[in-house]
Amino acid sequence: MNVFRLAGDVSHLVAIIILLLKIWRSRSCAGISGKSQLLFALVFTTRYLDLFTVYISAYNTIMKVVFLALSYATVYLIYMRFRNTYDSENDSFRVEFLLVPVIGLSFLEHYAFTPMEVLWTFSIFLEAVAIMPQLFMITKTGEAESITTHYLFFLGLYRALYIANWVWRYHTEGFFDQIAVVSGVVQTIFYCDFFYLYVTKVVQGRSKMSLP
Amino acid sequence: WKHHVLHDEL
Repeated sequence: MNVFRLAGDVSHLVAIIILLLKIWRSRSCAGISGKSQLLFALVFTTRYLDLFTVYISAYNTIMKVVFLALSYATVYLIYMRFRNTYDSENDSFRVEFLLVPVIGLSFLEHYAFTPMEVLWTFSIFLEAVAIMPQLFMITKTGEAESITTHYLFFLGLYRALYIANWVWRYHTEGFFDQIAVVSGVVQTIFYCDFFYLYVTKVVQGRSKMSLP
Repeated sequence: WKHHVLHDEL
């Protein structure tokens, strides 16, 4: 555990809580892609199957359970509790275009050909692209509420901090997880364009982010 | 490459 990793996990948690609170307080999931949230729930489910097989630390176990619970709570709020506010019309990204290549890639590239390892690899690849339905929705409607952009900011910050964590771990322990690093870098690149818009529009005090 | 089947990150 290093400071980058801890800060990364905390930003990830903050992002998820921001989204959950936004939906709960406004009693609405307008502008939120239910598909992205379903994909994130699938990411956590397939990655954290090792909760039943290996014990790493209390921190690790607690965080996994919290991420799973919060992601399912978010999906529940969007698709059940506040489904009348869900904008399915604009959440029209074709998820199969992500799932099919990701399933194919996880069969091609993995550390071991076992169900757990292939599912772990699937979760790593899927996480890299899971935000795309949300970014697509923002592009389609041409705007995002500032609270939604704060959510995306913390999610992107988490990815950037994980890269710093890998650089740190490479130098201090010689740790290098090829699959996680390559897809982590790809994932972070998706946020770069958004980061630019966030800094230039939202931070400068506008309540909504409109696309140029 | 060093292979890691123990995944200690989230």
